[in-house]
Amino acid sequence: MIRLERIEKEYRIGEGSFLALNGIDLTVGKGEFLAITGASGSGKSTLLNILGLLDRPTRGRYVLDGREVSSLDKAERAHHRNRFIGFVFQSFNLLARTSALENAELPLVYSNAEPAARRERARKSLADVGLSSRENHLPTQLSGGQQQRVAIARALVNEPVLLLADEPTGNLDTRTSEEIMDLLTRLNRERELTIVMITHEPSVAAYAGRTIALRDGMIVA
Amino acid sequence: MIRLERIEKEYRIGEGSFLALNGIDLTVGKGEFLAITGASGSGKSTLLNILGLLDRPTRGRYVLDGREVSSLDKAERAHHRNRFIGFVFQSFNLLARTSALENAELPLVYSNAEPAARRERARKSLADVGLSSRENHLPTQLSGGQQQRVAIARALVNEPVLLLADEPTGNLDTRTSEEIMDLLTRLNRERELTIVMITHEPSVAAYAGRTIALRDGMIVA
Ligand SMILES: Nc1ncnc2c1ncn2[C@@H]1O[C@H](COP(=O)(O)OP(=O)(O)OP(=O)(O)O)[C@@H](O)[C@H]1O
Ligand SMILES: Nc1ncnc2c1ncn2[C@@H]1O[C@H](COP(=O)(O)OP(=O)(O)OP(=O)(O)O)[C@@H](O)[C@H]1O
Ligand SMILES: [Mg+2]
Ligand SMILES: [Mg+2]
Repeated sequence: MIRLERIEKEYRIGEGSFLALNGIDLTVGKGEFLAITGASGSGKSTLLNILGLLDRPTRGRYVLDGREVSSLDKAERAHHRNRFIGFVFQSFNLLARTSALENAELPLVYSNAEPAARRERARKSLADVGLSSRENHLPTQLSGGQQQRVAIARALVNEPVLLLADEPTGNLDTRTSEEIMDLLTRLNRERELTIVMITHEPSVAAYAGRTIALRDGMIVA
Repeated sequence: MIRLERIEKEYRIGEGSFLALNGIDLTVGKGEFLAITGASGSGKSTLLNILGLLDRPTRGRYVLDGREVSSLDKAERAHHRNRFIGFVFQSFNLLARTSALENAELPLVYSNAEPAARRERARKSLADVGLSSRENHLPTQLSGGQQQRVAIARALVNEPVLLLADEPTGNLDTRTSEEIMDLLTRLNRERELTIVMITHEPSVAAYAGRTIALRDGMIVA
């Protein structure tokens, strides 16, 4: 499903540069549930953004489902992102003037489904994360953990084959976190959803089949 | 220092309304370190926003340092917020086109200090949260946990007497969380900084002298 070979990411900043990823080799099989841990600033989000085709590596190869990603054109990358990958952002990235329900429905807008069917799927996705009573709230009318759950619902609504989740329980209490992790576990087992999840909480990483740790842009464990 | 009496907060939404806080009685003494826990959506941020003079209760009284807050005029509330209260927001609220250092310095802009002295204090505040090497980065050039720490540095730079922190370690790994909690503990003990901190992690709440739990807008423990 995923193969990263000697991936490096260098940011230009001012007159200098900073090497955020320093040679990552990683394989993720279909249906795997992988957790990524590591200190603040160690490169986790940078790695996830490359996996999600939101950013390009400076050096190295990324092979996704047998195809080298650097060979995909702009339209193909956008299509992959929309149809096959669900992404939960560390800072949610919800649309501000749009309700929870419309935010959740967004990935379906490009699909061929009827408006009524799309709305129903968005409803179901919000219900799965416990937010049926908050469908019409705008992001400013939602708590932090509710915004986070809308972001999760949006990432899952299009039934992606790969879910990339950046700290999906960072703003959730213990019980709500467990509900979300039970949902992800169920999707991983029943639908073979491949999951790569960043978390800094060991109890959350424990739901994954395997955990890797980043330090200074390298995998150390 | 803080006395809340029968505080209620009702939000208007669409044709109806939602009671987010349903009769809160709370006293916080000077120099206390209080943790607030509770499920996602239970009213924690709403309560903290009222404590921080960012929002007004619908009913009830808030007495801060002996003065009833509803009797303060707009200028007095702004002065209180800037001079006496430090606030760490759940979603950080950093200025996008402004460096980490300038973001940290912002509360001092209204003070009487010289520009050079202000810059030095902001530098120290960033150093205290481990971000000396990131002074010139914009928020988009910072990791999630680094943005969170800039928000903490900004809240502390003006040496407030009251710190209100909404999930200050939500995006931090265990070790960085401990460094931040050690910093807050030190300020609480050495400078008698009064702290009210929302957290969903029991290991973080353990640093506080007392913990209260919210459920459906009421204190239950
Ligand atoms: N402007 C608003 N209009 C309507 N409802 C609102 C508004 N702001 C918040 N709410 C609702 O009030 C409730 C409490 O929100 P609050 O942000 O205080 O929760 P919280 O305890 O901080 O949750 P979390 O742990 O998820 O951050 C939530 O159910 C939320 O949907
Ligand atoms: N656009 C950028 N320009 C320069 N440096 C950057 C940029 N984006 C990120 N960085 C730096 O790259 C490093 C890795 O960032 P990344 O967001 O991947 O960390 P992270 O492991 O997700 O951290 P956290 O746990 O705090 O979210 C950080 O030190 C950050 O300051
Ligand atoms: Mg990150
Ligand atoms: Mg909150």
